[in-house]
This record gives sequence, C-alpha cells and structure tokens, in this order.
Amino acid sequence: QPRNTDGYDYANYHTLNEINSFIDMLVAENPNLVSKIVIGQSYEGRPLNVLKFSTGANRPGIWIDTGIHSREWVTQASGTWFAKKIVTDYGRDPALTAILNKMDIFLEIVTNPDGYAYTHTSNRMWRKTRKPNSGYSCVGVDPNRNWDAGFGGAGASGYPCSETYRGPYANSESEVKSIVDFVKSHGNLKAFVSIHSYSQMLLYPYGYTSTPCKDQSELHALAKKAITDLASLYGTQYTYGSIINTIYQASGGTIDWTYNQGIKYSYTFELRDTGRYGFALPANQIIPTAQETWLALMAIMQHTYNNPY
Amino acid sequence: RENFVGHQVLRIQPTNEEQISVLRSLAEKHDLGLDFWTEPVSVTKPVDVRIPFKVLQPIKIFLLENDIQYSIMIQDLQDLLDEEERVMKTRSA
Repeated sequence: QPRNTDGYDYANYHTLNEINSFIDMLVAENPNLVSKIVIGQSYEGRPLNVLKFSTGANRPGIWIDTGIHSREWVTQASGTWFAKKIVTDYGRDPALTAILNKMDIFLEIVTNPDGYAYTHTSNRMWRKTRKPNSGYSCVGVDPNRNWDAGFGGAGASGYPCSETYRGPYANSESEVKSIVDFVKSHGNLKAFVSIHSYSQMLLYPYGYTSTPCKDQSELHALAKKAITDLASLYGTQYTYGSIINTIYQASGGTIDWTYNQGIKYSYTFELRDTGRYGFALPANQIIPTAQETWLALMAIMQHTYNNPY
Repeated sequence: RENFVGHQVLRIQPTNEEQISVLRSLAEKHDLGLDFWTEPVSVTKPVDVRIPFKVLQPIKIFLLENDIQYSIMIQDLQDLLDEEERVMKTRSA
C-alpha cells in the first residue's frame, strides 16, 4: 500500500479498498482543503464517499461524479487523478485557485461501490447496482435510468434483466437517492458533471424529451469550448449536443434531473474511445484520459465561476 | 468469478434504418445473453456488442444473412481481462 497520495499509482486500476484508502490519505494530507462526506450507503452497506474541496463556508458548489456504471474503470481512475490534481493545483493554478476561493467542489469517485467491488471480485462486465429485483433472478438497476426525470418513459427498460433496467420506481437505488438528497439539501450547486465511458461525447439535457432545454444555446457553446480544450492535448475528438440528439432517447437520466432542479451547467461525459477496447481501456490510457478530460472540466468550472446565476 | 473465454466484442456498422431495426430486435432477445456496449441508434454510430462464445457463430451468420457489416473489436475478451489483471498485479508489486 502506498504511504501517501504521491506514492499512489495513478496509472493503474485499483480496488475499492485501495481507492477508499486513497481518499482517506488525501483528506489526511490536506485537512484545510479536503474533507470526506458520507452521503449514504449502497445497497450492500458500503459508504458513499464524497470528497469535498473547500476553502470556506456556505459556498456554491460544483459536483463531479465518476463511474456510476461500475465496469467503466477508467472513469473511477480518472476521478482519483482529478482529486490529486485539485490539491496539487490549488494555490498554483490561478484559474482553479480562483474557483476554489469562491466555490466548493464535490467529487464522488466511486458512485456505485457495490457494482465496482463486484467487477473486481465476480464479474468484470457488471454495470448496474447490486440490489435484487423481486420475482427475478436478475440483479441490479441501471442507475442512470433511475432518476426522477421522465422516469419510466422511452429509452429505459422495464425488464429487470436488461442492462438499462430503470428500477421499480424513481430513486429506488440508494446510490441515486443519496445524491438526490444531497443535491436538495445543499441547494446551491451550480454545475453537475456526471462522467461515464466510452465513445467520446459531451452531452447536456435533455435525454427524455426532444424539447430543447431553455439554456441550450449557452450549454452548446460551452460544450464546444470544453471539447476544443480537451482536444488541444492529444487531439481526441469529441462530439457534443443534447443526449437525445447525440445518442438516443434515454429517460430517467442523471443530468436531466439535475437540470430540472435548477442546476444550469449539467453535463455528462463519455470518455475516451480508442476503437479497440470499449470501456475496458488498458491502464496506460488512464492518465491521458484524465489529463484531457480535466481540461474540459476546467472549461466548465471556469464558465460556471464566471457566470453566476 | 465469471469467465469470458471466447466472448468477442463485435463492432457492427449498420448502413440503413432496416438494419438498425434488425439490431434492435436482436437486442430484445435477452435469452441470447448479448451485452450491447453501445446501442443501435443511427447509421452514424457503430454498435458494439459483447457476444458469448456459445452464440457467436449463429450471431455472425445472422449478421451476414442480413448483410450487416461488422469487425471484431475484441478477439477474446478473457485475454484482455487477463492482461488487465496481470498489469494491475505487476504494477502493484
């Protein structure tokens, strides 16, 4: 085990325990900047850990989560890299420092810990939560179809054995409900970025309806800026747009709900796609993926900082 | 631990709406055990699907019969996962 976060191998995949140890080390090393919040428990009783980066009280916040689909390991690995990047750059990078002097950043590195643990122990291809479905042998719900935004509509399955099973009712999954409760109780989140992999897309609401969201032109322009910044590092080309126009109709999705809660800068990423591995990217892709994604995240965070609402 | 020996991930490129419809109907057949990594939505987006070994040949024949083009993105998924695990352990060590 590494003794500190400098000794952590960011270019390797890690188990849930290793990531949780990393979280605790990061908090211990940066007590004036980082704290850990437990926003709830997973179905199997694991803590839902969120890192809070904060330099003051009662600040507006930016939320980032990685890996709600457990098998997309490059997202959790990128989230770990982001956490270290934030503590490294605070006080050095003027843009991030300015943001953190005015806003908090919340980062949930392992959004679906039961699923993530399961991918390490039993089934590398596991994607959903691990809650049993009454009357079926198939386990789990797609947590990105379980939000109360067009829940139950087209673009999600009502069949528990489907990979896109929406669950019996909105927020049925504690992994989702815990975030919902946190967002509502916080009440002042200004940006919400949910990170998935793969296929190189940056998407904004809506997924459940073809009606454009009222901020579409601004979100579209910001997405263009973010993916341009992202591409400046390694030339990785992203597509961008609303979920329904860019991929497909999907109901019950995360950012549709957050947008409807009033969080204007709601985005979801689909990370790097080499065309060879799908979401099972080799570990040597972790750092380039995280580095380029960070540039896009910074674009979104800076815009949020510069455009208070 | 679940084993994925012989599973392949095919990258399928539909060329018209009819082929997308065929692929959608395939995705509805849950008993086949297909795992769609990307879903059939439009001719501009490839469809990636993990196919268990036991249905690999029938699915390939089905695609050929429907004139649907594909390439093999991952030849043997378990090989990839074994390599992933080997790298994890080596780097940890």
